Amino acid sequence: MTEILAVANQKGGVAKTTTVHSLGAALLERGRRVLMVDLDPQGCLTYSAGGDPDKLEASLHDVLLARASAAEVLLTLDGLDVLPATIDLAGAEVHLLTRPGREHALSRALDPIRSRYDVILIDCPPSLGTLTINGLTAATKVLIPLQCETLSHRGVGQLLETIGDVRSFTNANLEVLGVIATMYDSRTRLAQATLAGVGEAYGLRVLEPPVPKSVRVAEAPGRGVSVLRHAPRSGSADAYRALAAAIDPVGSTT
Amino acid sequence: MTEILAVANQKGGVAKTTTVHSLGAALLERGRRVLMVDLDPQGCLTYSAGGDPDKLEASLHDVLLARASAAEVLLTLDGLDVLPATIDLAGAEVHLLTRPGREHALSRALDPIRSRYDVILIDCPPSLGTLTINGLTAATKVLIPLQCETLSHRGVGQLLETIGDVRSFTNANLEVLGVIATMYDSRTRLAQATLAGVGEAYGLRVLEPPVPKSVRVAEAPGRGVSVLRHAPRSGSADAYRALAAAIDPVGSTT
Ligand SMILES: Nc1ncnc2c1ncn2[C@@H]1O[C@H](COP(=O)(O)OP(=O)(O)OP(=O)(O)O)[C@@H](O)[C@H]1O
Ligand SMILES: Nc1ncnc2c1ncn2[C@@H]1O[C@H](COP(=O)(O)OP(=O)(O)OP(=O)(O)O)[C@@H](O)[C@H]1O
Ligand SMILES: [Mg+2]
Ligand SMILES: [Mg+2]
Repeated sequence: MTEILAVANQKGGVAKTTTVHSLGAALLERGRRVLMVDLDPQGCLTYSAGGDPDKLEASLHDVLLARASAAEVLLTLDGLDVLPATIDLAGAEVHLLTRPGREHALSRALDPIRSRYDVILIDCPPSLGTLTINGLTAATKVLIPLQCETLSHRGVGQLLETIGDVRSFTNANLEVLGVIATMYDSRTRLAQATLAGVGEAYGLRVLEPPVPKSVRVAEAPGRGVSVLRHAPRSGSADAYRALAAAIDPVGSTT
Repeated sequence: MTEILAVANQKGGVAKTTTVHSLGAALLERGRRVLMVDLDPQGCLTYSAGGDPDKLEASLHDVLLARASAAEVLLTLDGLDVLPATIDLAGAEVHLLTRPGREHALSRALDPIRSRYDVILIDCPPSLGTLTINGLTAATKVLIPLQCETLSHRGVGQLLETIGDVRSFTNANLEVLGVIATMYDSRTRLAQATLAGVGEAYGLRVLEPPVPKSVRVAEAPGRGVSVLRHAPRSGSADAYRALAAAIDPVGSTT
């Protein structure tokens, strides 16, 4: 049974893309078969994984509009399968608006290839629009990356409301797997207080450990590899490995 | 002649909201009459300025759909006028899609109150959709906040293309005022290299000084005030004051 994890948070810059890429790489290290889906027209995941969104002829956009199959559009980058995004995907929101069952476009697109994978990770854009709704509708569980600052904390309630709507209308089995504390600066009281506050305020499971803030993580996209390849012994790489062990559906290999 | 500055960057979390709020507060300190427009359904600017987006009855959404005037919906928070956002604004993208002249909704909404202000600052959401296009169409100039990391750098080309489209179709006089280096960590080579790279790659003016990274800035929204009020003598507050002096259309008062 394939685990499909939507990594979602409508707040910008909270490490959704970084979390999808790093968990993907860590699960691959553990021997899992992994697919990463880039649901963001900005194509940051595609770019971070070593692809070039500006040069791709076909992307997830064509797959959502049923013009191409996922298998045809798939890229394999550094061992990781990626369903890539291009800026065309910005048009998908508009095209899908007029189609019945528009929330299920991604789910339908993944059906033919689902069984090839143990885990599918979906990188959502910073909004609660049609693309994110597609990600939440296709998913078995939601992972919420949380930058431990006030403005990021404040969006969680709205996100949970949206997840509630998706459970009511398009995906009754969707669950929240938990919150990941990203780019965590353990020295500040703001970070500690925000993390404690979120668990209590929303009754969400906070996955361990937090991912430490490190320039190694920010450097990795420019080299087209994950932080596990760019800085394999960094605290951030190890944190993502530990988180992958915590969420691995096939059980720990350690 | 009112200066209307769209603060735009489709990458998430690069300090668009923080820059609008801090420049707004700094221009107010210099005796300018300032309006801040929250164009993001997540309402982070409204919240950071001390408002409560979840409790407002009317917002920019009603103004864009011509159901209320800007003057009716305006809030004054800590001396700053704010055209507030609520989550309803997410619906504006869809409602506006079917109306002719949809890119000019904000411009039309600002017409009756424009002359009350020296500077209007527009906080754009992390996307290049209808709301941001409205912000760019209503503006005289664009300010681009740039987090000096690879993924933020990579979106600049796309943003400039979008600005080019707006100049061709809906706002021929739009200019880019420049780039602001936000949450700048001067100790990392990544930050220095990215900042140097952006100026060269796109021929953009890089405004001085960069705004240093400081937890004081991240703490401010939780208190409903700008960093100029929360930590008036911090390096980040001073940087925003210097930037306000650089962009003040009425000329420096110092
Ligand atoms: N642990 C970390 N330490 C330092 N930098 C980090 C860390 N995690 C992510 N970053 C950097 O922070 C920036 C934002 O991360 P990222 O793009 O993954 O967030 P996002 O939520 O996907 O953003 P968006 O909302 O734009 O999609 C990137 O430049 C990334 O490299
Ligand atoms: N100079 C700084 N030092 C430290 N933290 C900062 C600084 N500037 C902004 N921040 C914090 O970084 C986070 C992102 O900033 P902000 O919300 O202003 O970005 P944004 O571009 O408006 O995000 P979005 O794309 O979601 O609208 C916030 O928690 C903010 O308080
Ligand atoms: Mg992203
Ligand atoms: Mg913002």
